[in-house]
Amino acid sequence: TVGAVARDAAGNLAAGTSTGGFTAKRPGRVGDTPIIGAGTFADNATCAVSTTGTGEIFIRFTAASEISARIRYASQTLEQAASGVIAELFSNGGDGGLIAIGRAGPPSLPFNSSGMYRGFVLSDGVFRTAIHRE
Amino acid sequence: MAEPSLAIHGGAGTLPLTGMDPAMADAHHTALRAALAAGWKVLSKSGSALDAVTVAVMTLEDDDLFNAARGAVFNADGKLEMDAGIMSGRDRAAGAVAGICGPRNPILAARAVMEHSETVLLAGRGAEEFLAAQDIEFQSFDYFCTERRVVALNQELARRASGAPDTRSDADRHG
Repeated sequence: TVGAVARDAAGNLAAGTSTGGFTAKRPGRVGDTPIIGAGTFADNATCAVSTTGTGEIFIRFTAASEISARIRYASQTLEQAASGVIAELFSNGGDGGLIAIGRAGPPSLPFNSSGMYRGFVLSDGVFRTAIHRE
Repeated sequence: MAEPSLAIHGGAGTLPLTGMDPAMADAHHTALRAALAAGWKVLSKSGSALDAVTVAVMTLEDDDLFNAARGAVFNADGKLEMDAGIMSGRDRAAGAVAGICGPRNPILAARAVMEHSETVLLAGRGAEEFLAAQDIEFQSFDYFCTERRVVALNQELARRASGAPDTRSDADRHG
């Protein structure tokens, strides 16, 4: 699975996710990637999210829109909401990670698996990438 | 005026730290930076977040290092099924495709559903018929059929047939 989230100069947010699923999956099985609110979500008022991992758990917990809800209704920061959802998924058998970006500030890139191919760039234009827990 | 920013992921199916030689790690960092560069080129010229996300994901889809499009994994029947979703925070417009194979860039397929259909999610043959009428590049099965993914499929099918426990790494499970 691959994904991106972005905030533009006008303050608009967007999210995109694309996947092949997992190796030797049951024919016809669809994970969270195309399920809006689970693997892909964007709302200017809160955040944009793209996820990767055990799709069934991310669907059942509507992971992406859950982050938005915690920001909107529990006044959590992006980092609190994103990390909290990843931790809760892990305790329910969901491993993987996500990237999220809010109305302002840096993105959040939490994961509970052994690693996540990831990167981000801020308004300084510097490209930062990582794979494991570096 | 907001501060533009972009984040990307290439999936949680990373090779274990011990199993990744420096050349492999460098290849992944280079591929991630290429996707950041593609998206940042849009944002740094005051382009839209939607366009930045689209080109960043397309760059990752085109790279067979990652499990999407060209690097997609096989299902248990040895076939390729791809899924994609895209969403605009400005108006909550959204588009998604599931269970398709053919478009070189499934993220463009999802965007076509968002921009040129009355639906949010289109799946299977109906989705492929709709997309065939859109201005989207299709590729043959061979384009998506990478040796590394064929090997991973055969290893997993052999394991299942043997009844051996599932000790696969994140890379093998998540593709």
